[in-house]
Amino acid sequence: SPQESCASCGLRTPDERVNIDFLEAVKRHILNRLQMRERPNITHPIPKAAMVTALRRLHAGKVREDGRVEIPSFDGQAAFNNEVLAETSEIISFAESDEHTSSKSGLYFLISNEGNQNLYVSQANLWLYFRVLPAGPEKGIRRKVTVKIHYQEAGAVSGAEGGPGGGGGGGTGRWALVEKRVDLKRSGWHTFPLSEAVRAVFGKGSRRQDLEVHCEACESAGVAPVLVDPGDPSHRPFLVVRARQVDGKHRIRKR
Amino acid sequence: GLECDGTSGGLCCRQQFYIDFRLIGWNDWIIAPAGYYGNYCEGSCPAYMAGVPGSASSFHTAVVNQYRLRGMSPGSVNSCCIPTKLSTMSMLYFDDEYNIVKRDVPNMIVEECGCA
Repeated sequence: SPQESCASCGLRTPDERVNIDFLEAVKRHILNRLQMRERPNITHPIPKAAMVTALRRLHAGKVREDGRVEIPSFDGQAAFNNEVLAETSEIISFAESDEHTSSKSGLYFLISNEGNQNLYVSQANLWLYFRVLPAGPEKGIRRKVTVKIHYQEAGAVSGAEGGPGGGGGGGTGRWALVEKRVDLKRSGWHTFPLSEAVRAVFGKGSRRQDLEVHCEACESAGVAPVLVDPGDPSHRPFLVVRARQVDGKHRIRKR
Repeated sequence: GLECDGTSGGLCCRQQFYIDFRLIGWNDWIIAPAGYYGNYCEGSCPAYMAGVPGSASSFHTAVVNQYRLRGMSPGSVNSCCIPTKLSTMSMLYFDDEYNIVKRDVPNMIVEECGCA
């Protein structure tokens, strides 16, 4: 055969075994490119309402009424003319809470850098929904509240007792603060920059991002941040992390 | 680049191969797209096709191709049908921790094949 040295020659044999092997090879290829060993085991899917809300906030107008995501460039063929992009990731993580989170104001996210040892977090934002309570002050009035979000700094000991204001969390570790003044006229979503916090988690090889959310004057203003509430999946807090892969071996340096 | 549509005459071409994630049971963790174009290259690469595409861009390649056409191949020619153009695919999926991940994976889809 003239194609002895050519692996792609002579594939045209209608053999079912070849197709099965080929399918397996394609599956393995996809997993490799996503840096996964196996496909994730999805036993309890995220409520669709939470997922749709998160995607709708991020890709306004691209989620259809039936909840299906419409992202034109997600059709592989449509990406034909695109320049080869830098390998980027966007991770949407939904808030969790458990008995270890110190109080009603505590929540955590599980995000890991596993398999992506050189992921650089370019941006991370927490999305929180604030509900204007019906029993609050008059409708239409602007309410100015200060929201404080505490997170553990890099190098802090995770899992220790005590936290911001003695409320639990990471006692011996130092807690950093993100503070934002929020002007509320009606219920809605607000973002809080947490790039440093997520970098700290990735930096120490941890996968758990603990947060404490405190809202000053929220109660008197008739406003409440919605934390993890199983009865309200549409307003579940979420964290959006934008990261890009950096090649540690071939860095360009200017001298 | 030729498409393997029965008219390529067994020459190096791109074979389209679409995998619907529903059919392999992967739609529970891959949100978008609905499937993957696992296109591949197949077919023969006669000596005169080596260097295509882009053969005209180089004077030296043109000379070498003329030699090949006349059966006077300079050295042994081991030409192979390979992807010559690849494109990026964006994926939206759940990871092990139930996070939604959107990732742009470069060089995922074979757009063109050629002999090299």
